[in-house]
Amino acid sequence: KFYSNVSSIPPLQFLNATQNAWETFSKLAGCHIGENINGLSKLKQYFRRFGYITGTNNCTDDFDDVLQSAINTYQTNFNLKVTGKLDSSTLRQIIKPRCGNPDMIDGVSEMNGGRKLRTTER
Amino acid sequence: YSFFPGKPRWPKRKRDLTYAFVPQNNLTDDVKRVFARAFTRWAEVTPLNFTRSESLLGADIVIGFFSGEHGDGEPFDGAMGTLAHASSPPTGMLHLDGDEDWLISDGGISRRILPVTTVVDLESVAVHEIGHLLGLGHSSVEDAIMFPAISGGDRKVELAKDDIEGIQHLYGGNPNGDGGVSKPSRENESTGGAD
Repeated sequence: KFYSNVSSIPPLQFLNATQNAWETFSKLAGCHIGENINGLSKLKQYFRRFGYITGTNNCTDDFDDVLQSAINTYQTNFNLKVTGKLDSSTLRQIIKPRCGNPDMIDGVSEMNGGRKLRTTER
Repeated sequence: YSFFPGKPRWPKRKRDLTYAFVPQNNLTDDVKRVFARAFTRWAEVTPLNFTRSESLLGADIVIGFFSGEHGDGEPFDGAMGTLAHASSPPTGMLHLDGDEDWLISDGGISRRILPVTTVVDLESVAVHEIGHLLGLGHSSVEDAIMFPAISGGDRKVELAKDDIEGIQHLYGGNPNGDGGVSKPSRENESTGGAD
């Protein structure tokens, strides 16, 4: 649908502001390495989708070092405090609508000053 | 700013690029004007020119709205989530998610046009995706057009210093312009120079 101006947008659209498949990641707040939480596999798929995890192995619900490394790189790319954890500021950024092009290609990121970062799923 | 691997760009003989819309979308002139304005923003700071073609045949850039799986292996995911994607040069494919609610703004540069909402400003996304079509990757600079994310209700259409430096690294500046450093706003033009 196209709306030609702000006043033509039905009020329902404002109420539906959280309608987003990635909103489910919010429940992962506070997860840390070593945990097995339902939903982490979907988050790994998200990171794979945008180039933060490479490799072809199945994504599991384990918060492993692969996921932690992906989070570290993501936090670096988005100027967030690098904690390796799913803190609230990181999750707020993750669930935002975004471009479908990956941030990293072949495991290499040129975001944030061309720092080369690599994450490989084992 | 960043580039695609290998830093692909449009070849030197291709400074006048044509773009066409997928006819099945039956886009209105208002929607097409949004893209014209978006192209103009990049044309102002580069030697590139963009002209709309009525035919897909021979067009350098093809723009279309699609839902779900649409043949390129990168399915869209419904409202919000991923909004659009674009290819690196010289492929010229710009796909937007047909399941989004798009706002066709008639200009203005305000950063937040709406409170929290699921409506996405089309011009903001178009300017970003054209950056990809020209060879830019994502940027970590939050004010840059090439920053990967945008909140529903936000509007960001003006190229930042980071965007201009990146694109001019690939193509150089506009020989008829001022380099884009202090360009005046052209928000209120009806079609921009690209059309």
